[in-house]
Amino acid sequence: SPKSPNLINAFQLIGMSSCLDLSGLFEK
Amino acid sequence: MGCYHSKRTKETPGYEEPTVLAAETPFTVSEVEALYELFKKLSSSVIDDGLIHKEELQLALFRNKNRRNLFADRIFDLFDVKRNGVIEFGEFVRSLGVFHPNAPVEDKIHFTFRLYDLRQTGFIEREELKEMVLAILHESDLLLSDDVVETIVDKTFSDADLKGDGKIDPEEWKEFVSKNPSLIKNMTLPYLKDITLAFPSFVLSTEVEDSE
Repeated sequence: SPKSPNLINAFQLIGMSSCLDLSGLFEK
Repeated sequence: MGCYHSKRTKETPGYEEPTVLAAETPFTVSEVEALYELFKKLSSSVIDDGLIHKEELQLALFRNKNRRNLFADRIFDLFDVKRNGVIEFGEFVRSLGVFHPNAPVEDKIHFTFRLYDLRQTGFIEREELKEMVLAILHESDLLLSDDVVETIVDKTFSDADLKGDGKIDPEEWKEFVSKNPSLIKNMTLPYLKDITLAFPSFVLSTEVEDSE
């Protein structure tokens, strides 16, 4: 099927949320 | 696993023995002990009761205990397996285990599915996807027209909803992630492999020999 290379996947966009990066838990 | 004989009294509610947690997760006993050091720090940051409250998770993630966020709420809800409003030590370790580099990919895919299934219907629905997109746009002060948002959501949804029934089920999600592996990038925390280095204070006092 044809792809839209310029269109970001909505889940990739959501994954950019800082809240989904739990590495902050390990910061002293 | 070796013979475990604890001399310490753990009175923290929800505390579970590291040997038990290590047996059920990718962590070694030493790593679970190190996670207890982290847990103690997090669980005493706002209310010193040995349990992680939502404000404490928000404080750790945002440096602000009052900052609410859709995704932080979902993370908290998934960690709070007993749904009693707090994260206990066992819940903390078992949930973080999914983020371990050695955890099964299946577990990571399942966790993200539940994360995005906002209303816990067993499906990721279009409205939920749009709600999450709007939340990330709001969080990042990014402005996109409603037309663009609709286009992104429509395209993503049609790509993932292979059966075309208007909802993404776990099987479709697994297939979609296999085509887009970056979608579970956040589900692996390299820090967890070095947790004993990050929280080494237990090392001198640990009483259990790791079997690995």
